[in-house]
Amino acid sequence: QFPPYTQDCQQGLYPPTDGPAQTVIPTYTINLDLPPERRWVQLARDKARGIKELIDVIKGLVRGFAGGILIRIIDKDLPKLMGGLPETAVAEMTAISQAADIPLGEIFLYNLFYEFDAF
Amino acid sequence: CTSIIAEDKHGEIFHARNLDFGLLLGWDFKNDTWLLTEKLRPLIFNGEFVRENKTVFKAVNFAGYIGVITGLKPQKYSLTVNERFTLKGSGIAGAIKWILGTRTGNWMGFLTRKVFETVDTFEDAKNILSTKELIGPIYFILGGTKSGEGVTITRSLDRTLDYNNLNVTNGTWFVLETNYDRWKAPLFIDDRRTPATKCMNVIGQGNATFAGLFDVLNTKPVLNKLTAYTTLMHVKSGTMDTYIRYCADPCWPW
Repeated sequence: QFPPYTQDCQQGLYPPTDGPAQTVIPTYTINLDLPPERRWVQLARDKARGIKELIDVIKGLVRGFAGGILIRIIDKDLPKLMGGLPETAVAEMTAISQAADIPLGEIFLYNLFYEFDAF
Repeated sequence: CTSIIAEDKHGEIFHARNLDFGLLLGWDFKNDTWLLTEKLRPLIFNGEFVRENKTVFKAVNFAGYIGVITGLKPQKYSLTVNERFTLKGSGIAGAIKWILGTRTGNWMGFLTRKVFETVDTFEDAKNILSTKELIGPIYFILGGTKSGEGVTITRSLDRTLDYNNLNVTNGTWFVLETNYDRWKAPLFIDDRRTPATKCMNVIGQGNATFAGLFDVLNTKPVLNKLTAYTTLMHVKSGTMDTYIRYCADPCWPW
């Protein structure tokens, strides 16, 4: 169908009783009393594989868009680029990087990607 | 993305959103899905941010991401963020400034996280989200607990371009934001505003509930192949329900 799309308004679908909307979403407690280095460790370990797979997709797409320049800048100048970020954010991303065994530059890129996408 | 704040006939405020992400970022021709969206869904989690054993705020997040794009501070306010695409005053300039060393702007995700950690009122959150310099343009959709506490904030890098406020006395019982400035027509191949608005008017203020909003967000193309999750929030009770979404064929890519 060509736009504009015209599906009738749906009714009576809540609460969803079957399908993927029934998927139980895990809950993690992020304890802000802990130092930033320890807040995300469990989550990062549990989801390391999924984060890596996602970042691989992002890197591929960024390479296709910017020819690898952006990734090279982030890899080469990472300490300088992170200079203006809140200290706790840097500490949290560093901890996630270590717990998930993913380079810090890639975690940094991932954390900015929602904004980069709009570019 | 589609974010909606609605006020029912008793002055209760409900905030709901579809998180759509991954547009033009790799199409899987075999499965008719977006590569990035498929990778995002398994990373969704509910985050309960606590201090001294008390909940400070709740957020729906992707593992590895430390900012907040969907969150609720119980009994205070709720916030969702929608991407804003613009050529004039785009985020490219803000990002280049950042890379070159001018660090006056805020990355949205870190700003919203800071707001949730440090700001306790709807008005203060609105003020900060309206005035802080940003790296890129964005829409903030902020809801509260009292009648009239709902607003979409259209942001450029350095200022607020527009507020769209709930105002039931003027008949505005809901505000709705997709990814387009409300004073402009959406791209005709990406018009989720018209069907969402139509469906809000079909359900009516009397059905401004989780059920009604879920139905609106379940109507294609408001629900589409980019939709990773649907979240329903009620600040007063501190309730935040999230559902992982897939859009069964026939379904539009965005």
